[in-house]
Amino acid sequence: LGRIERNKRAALERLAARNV
Amino acid sequence: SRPQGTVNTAGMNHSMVSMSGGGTGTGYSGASDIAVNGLTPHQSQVLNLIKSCTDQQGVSIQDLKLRLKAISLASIKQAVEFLSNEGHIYSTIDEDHFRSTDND
Repeated sequence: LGRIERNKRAALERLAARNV
Repeated sequence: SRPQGTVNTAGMNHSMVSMSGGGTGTGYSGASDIAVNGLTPHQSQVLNLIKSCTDQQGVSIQDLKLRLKAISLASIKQAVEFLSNEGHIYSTIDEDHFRSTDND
């Protein structure tokens, strides 16, 4: 489950980076 | 020496001369490169499917393929990779399962 959280966080960061 | 070719010309009843010319009128012309809100139709279809799944482990590539019969597996994988790079989705239990970041 740690893996999922990690991937999710990484994805959200990518998304945030896109939206800046 | 009997004359051939004059025997059976009468009784040929073509009742089933059907013109089944593949008329699947879906209206979809296969224009998969037109971007809508930055995504191709394939990508947004894949994203919508992943979004609609509330499962903790997400949607598998196989699931996507089953539900998006019109899209090839290669295109699905391509779309998934793009969406993942963009941060719209992320892989869960393994590299074949994906969830959306947008739905919570």
